[in-house]
Amino acid sequence: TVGCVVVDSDWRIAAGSSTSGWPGKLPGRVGDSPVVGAGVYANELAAASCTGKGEQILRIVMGRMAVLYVEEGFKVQEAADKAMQLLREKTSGEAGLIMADNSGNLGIGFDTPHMPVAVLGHRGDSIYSSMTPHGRFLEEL
Amino acid sequence: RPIIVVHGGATRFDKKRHVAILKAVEKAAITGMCVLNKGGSAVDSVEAAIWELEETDLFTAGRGARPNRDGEIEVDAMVMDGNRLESGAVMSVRDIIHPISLARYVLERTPNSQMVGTGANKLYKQMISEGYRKESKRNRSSQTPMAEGCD
Repeated sequence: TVGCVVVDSDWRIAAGSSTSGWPGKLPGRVGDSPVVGAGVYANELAAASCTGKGEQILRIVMGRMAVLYVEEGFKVQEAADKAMQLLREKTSGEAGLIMADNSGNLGIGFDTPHMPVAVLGHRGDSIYSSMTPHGRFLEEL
Repeated sequence: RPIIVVHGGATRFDKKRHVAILKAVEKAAITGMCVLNKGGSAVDSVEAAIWELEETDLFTAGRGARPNRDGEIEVDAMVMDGNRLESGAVMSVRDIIHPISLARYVLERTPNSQMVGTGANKLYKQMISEGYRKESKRNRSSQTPMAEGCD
């Protein structure tokens, strides 16, 4: 699965996702990626693109929940953390998400060994990328 | 200022591919930003960035799509415009490399939000015949016009 969240200079927000699911899946199986609110959600305030075990993401409507936390007043990284916490509490996990709000603040969370991420535009023209975007990576952002 | 965040999936990746994977997500972010710098919208940027990731074989999407139990390629994609609170998605569409552009087509050119299976494949042919996206090779549509000239 691949995904993306963008905030443009007019504070418009969009998010997307694309996937084939896992090798050998049952024909006709659809995971979270193309389901609004699960794999992807965006409104005028924030957006999220999720990835990982689709059935677990679907169970908690992860993308919508993450954005809802921003609506409730949480900072974007806090919202991403709360979405991951909900995932762990209610499911067996193995997922992650990227988020942004309309001010360009970011949130990233995952509980898998890797989730390659690239960020551009946050600080000038510097591009940030990591296979494990947590800890120091988030602090630098 | 605009910002773009790209991911390549939450899983475990073979270490020997890490460098290529990071280059791919960086390239996708750069393309997405290029589209914004050329006046494109957030939706234009999302489509262009994901198209770049679909164009590699590093992820389980696009050229990297894995066959299902019966050996068929079925892909899903979605794009959502936050300010319009509208989305376009395709599910279980077969044998196309860039479903993100088809999802964009659903968003922009149909009154519907989600298209599935053979209906989505028919819509792909309609998208190509209308010239919404060119087809560079069979079942392989070209980048969004906003990304032309981005390298």
